[in-house]
Amino acid sequence: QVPQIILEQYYKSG
Amino acid sequence: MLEARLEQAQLLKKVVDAIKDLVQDCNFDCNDSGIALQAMDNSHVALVSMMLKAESFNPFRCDRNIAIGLNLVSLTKVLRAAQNEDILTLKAEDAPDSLNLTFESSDKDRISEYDLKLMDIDQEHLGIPDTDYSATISMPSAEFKRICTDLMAMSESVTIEAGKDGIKFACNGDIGNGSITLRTVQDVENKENNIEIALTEPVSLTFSLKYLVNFCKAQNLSKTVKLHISNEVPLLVEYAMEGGSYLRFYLAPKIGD
Repeated sequence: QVPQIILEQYYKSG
Repeated sequence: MLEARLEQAQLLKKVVDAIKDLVQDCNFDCNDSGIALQAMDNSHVALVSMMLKAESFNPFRCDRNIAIGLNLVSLTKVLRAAQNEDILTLKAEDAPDSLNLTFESSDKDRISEYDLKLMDIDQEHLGIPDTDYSATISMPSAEFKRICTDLMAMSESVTIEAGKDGIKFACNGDIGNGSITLRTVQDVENKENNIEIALTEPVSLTFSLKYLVNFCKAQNLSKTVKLHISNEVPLLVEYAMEGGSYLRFYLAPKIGD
């Protein structure tokens, strides 16, 4: 099992 | 107001079909350049970015920014009433509470008209910068689907490795492991069969196959698919359509030990 990253860790909101 | 006429309803049917299992409530953002959509799935791991350019419609009129808040399950119910070859027209007022859809059979003997109630959707928007990816792979969309489906039978994730020798899709599961390596293909007679690999540096990233298999529902939109990969950023899976329109999926990677 490898941890899943979420998109906000790469792209800024707004 | 918005007035957008598609020569064939199947374009919108296929797009909505491809994304409806990933995102449910989303805005169609309309302006004079076309109809755009950006939406993340509930887990914030995958993002859909759709652009239906004005050039894909004939005619296309939209004189100001209009947000059309749609539930895609409801839209699917209405689009089911359209035949693939029907002429489809979308109409909406400037601050709409409904979307008007008409489907006209190509021999013009039947016109169906529907009004779909709209929703007020406050959507989170991510700024995705233009990115120079380390590897760009172009391949038949059917081939990509087969690879993802085959590997999903063995494992929940796939490691995509692009290097000078080709691109390798590898997985490790409880019952064993498997991999598929693709090398460049140049089919002069049928360019849709080409596999092109543009590489500036080797990359290796791991992704959830569940999402990739979901993206492959867009296979009917385009005979080819492009994968853009860099070590530092999410994967971009792109299906290009006529008129400069596109359907893009972004997928955040998994991080190994």
